Amino acid sequence: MNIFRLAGDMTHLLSILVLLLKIYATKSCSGISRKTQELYAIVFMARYLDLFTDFISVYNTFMKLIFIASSLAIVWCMRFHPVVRRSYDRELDTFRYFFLVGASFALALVWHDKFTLQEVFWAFSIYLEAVAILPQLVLLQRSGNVDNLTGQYVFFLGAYRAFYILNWIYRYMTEPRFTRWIAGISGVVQTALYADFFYYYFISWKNNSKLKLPA
Amino acid sequence: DEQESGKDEL
Repeated sequence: MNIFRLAGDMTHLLSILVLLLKIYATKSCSGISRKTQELYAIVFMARYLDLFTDFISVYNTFMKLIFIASSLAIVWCMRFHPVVRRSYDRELDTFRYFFLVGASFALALVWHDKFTLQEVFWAFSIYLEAVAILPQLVLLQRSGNVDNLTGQYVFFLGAYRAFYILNWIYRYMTEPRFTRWIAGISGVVQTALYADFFYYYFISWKNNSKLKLPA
Repeated sequence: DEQESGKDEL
């Protein structure tokens, strides 16, 4: 564990806490893409198949449980909670994410570390996570003004993978034979997708103005 | 080897 990876995990956890706060405090999920939340639930379930077979550390197991439980809880809230579900932007959250799932799985069948069920699903989860934010970014562009908590949620979610890129660079330089090409390249693509969001987020922070993404 | 291909990250 290095400082970059810890910062990445804490930033990821923070993004989830901010989203839970937004939904709990405002009893609303307006501006949140349910499709992105569902993709993340798939990402975590596909990635943590080793949850009960490979014990790495208490921290590792604890965080995996947190990520799986929180993503499923958020999807449940957005689908079934009597108050929260009413504020879902159904007509704006129309990204056909089936293609993202299909393409990621097809790529995982071709490019993986080892051709085992666990490794193929791990690669699948890496590719899917790289594009999972797309429905959310599309929704932000369509829904015009973005409330602060939603903006912070997306910002921390994008920032966590940037910390992981620093972590991979650090490990590549300090650990012999360390390579994570699949996660590394996907992580760069994932973080690059946030580029324009980060730009408008920085502008809104500098001008102390409302975050607005051009349609 | 396990560590090498092992997935120790989240």
